[in-house]
Amino acid sequence: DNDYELVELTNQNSFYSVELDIGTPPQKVTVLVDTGSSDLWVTGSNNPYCSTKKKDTIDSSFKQVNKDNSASVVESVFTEISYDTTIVTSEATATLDSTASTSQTIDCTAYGTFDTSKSSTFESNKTEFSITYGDSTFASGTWGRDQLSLNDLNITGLSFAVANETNSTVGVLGIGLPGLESTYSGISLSSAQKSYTYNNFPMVLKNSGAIKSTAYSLFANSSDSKHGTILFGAVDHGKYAGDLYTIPIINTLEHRGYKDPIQFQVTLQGVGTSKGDKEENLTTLTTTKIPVLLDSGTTISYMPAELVQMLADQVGATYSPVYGYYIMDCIQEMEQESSVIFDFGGFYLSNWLSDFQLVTDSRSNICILGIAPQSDPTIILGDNFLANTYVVYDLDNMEISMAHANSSDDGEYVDIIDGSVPSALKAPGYSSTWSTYESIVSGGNMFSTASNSSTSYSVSMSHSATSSSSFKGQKIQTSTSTFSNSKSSSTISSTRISSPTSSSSTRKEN
Amino acid sequence: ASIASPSSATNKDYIKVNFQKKYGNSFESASNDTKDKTRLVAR
Repeated sequence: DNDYELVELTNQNSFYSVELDIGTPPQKVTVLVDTGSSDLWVTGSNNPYCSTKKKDTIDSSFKQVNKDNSASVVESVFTEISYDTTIVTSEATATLDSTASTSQTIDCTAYGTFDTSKSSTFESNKTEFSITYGDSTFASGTWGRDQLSLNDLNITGLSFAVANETNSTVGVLGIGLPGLESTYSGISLSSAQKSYTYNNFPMVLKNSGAIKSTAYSLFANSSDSKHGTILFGAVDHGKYAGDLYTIPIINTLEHRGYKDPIQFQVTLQGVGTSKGDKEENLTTLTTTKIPVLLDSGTTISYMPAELVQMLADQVGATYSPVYGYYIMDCIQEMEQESSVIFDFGGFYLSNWLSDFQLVTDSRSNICILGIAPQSDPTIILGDNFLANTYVVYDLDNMEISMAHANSSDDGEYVDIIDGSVPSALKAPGYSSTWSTYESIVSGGNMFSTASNSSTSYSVSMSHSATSSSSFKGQKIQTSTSTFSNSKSSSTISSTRISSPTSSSSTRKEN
Repeated sequence: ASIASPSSATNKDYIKVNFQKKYGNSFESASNDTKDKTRLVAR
């Protein structure tokens, strides 16, 4: 009777976390696993943002429904947590609009804090730590070392920071490139401070001889799974379908003085859609080359605003100023649906559109498109893309290999990465990488290249429900893309299993 | 740093790290529970 109801959005956030044991005696702290940053830090027990009383914390999970709106749009205010670090360039803009305000206090008991005074082995190296993330959360404190283990892996000796001031609810295990370390590219470095890199987690594993190459494979597992896996130093051929294709990591900050890439960005050479199984329903949205960040610390995905508009027009989504996102009808299970197809340079990865939907529980079947507009002329592919993609990050060779993930638990076939990624093929478009920002031109034909080669993309997607109990409601999408050009012909067939229960396949952060 | 890898992966030249996937509408309320928690609450 007071014109609105509170609606709690369905439980769809996701982030990847591991538990650390720090100090003597060990104190447990949970941290977010993040390929979009490169430092490990934990919340100090003296963080003034920690609320002493639970009621202090403001939980933004309740939404207001405006009843007199015929669309009964669910107003949602949530902050996308993206942990890609803000880098010291004049272009650095907050890629995300954040409703979190630093005046909010946080519940630090959820993920634990570290009290240095209660550890007899903590050594501070008296160096200041400070980091700011793309969602305007920050952490500042001191670097140090202590007894440290992750799951049952002893990683004592790895430098980490203790944040005595942070508005982030959870600490971060950044496993990105050394160039992204806050001691090297952090925005807080004063001109006097000399920037330097240090051995972060992946490098400590390599330097200690635990792994042969500074490389790891991320298997985010299916969208409603309880855990995923990172294989440091190896690749598991049982976790992907089709072939692994390799492309180079690109440097979008060379003009800012960084001579090598400092973040996991690769070139996206085209974005398109397909509708159902029919080949003629392939549509190219653009073939403009766009840098893409593959970021496990971001839950949904982001694209330049004009590209999101092109996709929205294609799939029938409309922008909702109330949400600040595009909304559309929820795709029903087993409905013939579209796919979003990414051309990474002659190999294609396609995701069901429903994997990019965030389900609200408003009764009007409204879904949020989990590909949001951003002002940056780049793309962030977050967890809702990574849930269907097997990604090998090769920090030594500055390359990334990808394939469709296979979460049907076909067993383990582990190969050591020693010099290069076993069985990975160089992508046909390996060398035609992004070089400069261009305005995004719509159209083109990503499914066949121009005159000089007869590359053609033929898609045969069969969506079929499997009845077996363990895969109830699963759809099998087989996309076969065939390449033939003057030098070689390779047939890529990739079978991808994706769950139509899209409500749990997409996430949003508070 | 001296890496004493778990006995399960000792001398295998790779380290397997499982991570949790936590779901929720906020970090504070996130859990491993992937079931949809939908509630229409009239204020």
